Amino acid sequence: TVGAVACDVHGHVAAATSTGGVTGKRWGRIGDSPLIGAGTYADDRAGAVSCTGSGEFFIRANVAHEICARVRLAGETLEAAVETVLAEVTALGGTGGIIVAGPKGEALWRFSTPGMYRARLDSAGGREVAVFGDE
Amino acid sequence: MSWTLILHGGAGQMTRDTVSQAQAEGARAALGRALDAGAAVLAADGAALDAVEAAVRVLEDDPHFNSGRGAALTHAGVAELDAAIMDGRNRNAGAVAGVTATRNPVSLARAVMANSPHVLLSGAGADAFSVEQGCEPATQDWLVLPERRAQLDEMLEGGGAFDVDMKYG
Repeated sequence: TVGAVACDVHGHVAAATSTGGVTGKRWGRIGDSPLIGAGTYADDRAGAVSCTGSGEFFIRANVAHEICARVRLAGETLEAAVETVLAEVTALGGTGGIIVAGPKGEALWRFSTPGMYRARLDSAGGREVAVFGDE
Repeated sequence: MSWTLILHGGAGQMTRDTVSQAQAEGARAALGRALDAGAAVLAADGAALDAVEAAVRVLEDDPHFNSGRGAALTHAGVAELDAAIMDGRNRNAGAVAGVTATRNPVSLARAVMANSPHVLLSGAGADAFSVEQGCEPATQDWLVLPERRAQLDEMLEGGGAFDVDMKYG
């Protein structure tokens, strides 16, 4: 699974996710990536979210929309919302990662696996590319 | 006003013991190219929507990631691809599931958003929509890599049990 989230100079956010699913999937199994609100969501009032991981758990926790709803309705920061919702996925038995871009320039990732292919870049010149959890 | 771009290429049991140096370096290079593609849009005051599509297209084309070319295979050995895109300005969204003949599923998802009254199209219908929309086609020969075929064979030899954590890349 791959994904991107961005905030542009106009303060608008967007999210995109693309995947092959899991090796050996059968019976038309679909994970969270194409499900709006589960693996992919974007709302200028909160942020843009793209997820990767054990899709069944990200669907059940409705991760991408839940993060945006916590920001919009409960006034949480994106960071707090991401950490809370990822902990819910973990409590259900799932693992994975989340990337988020906020309309105020917030940019963060969290993951509960040993590693995640990840990268970030911003207009101030900050650039980071990483693979392993300890980077 | 500033801009930000963040990418992922999948999360999982990736440690220095399980990911080869070559795989890690190849993935890092592709992530860098995807950053550059998205940044080219954002630095020109372009839309976040165009930036995320541009970045994901780079990663779909790169064989190091489980998407597009290099995707994980179904039990039957087919690359069945899913993608979604969403615009925070108006919460417009497009998605496809189970498509088998489009080079960049993220661009097909965008076509669903822009040129259909629907949000999610799946399977043969989504493949037909892709042809109608003139999305760049891809054969299974393009999408399926030998390494992915080998991973599937390894799983099937081991009984083929569906394991939600059995995730390659």
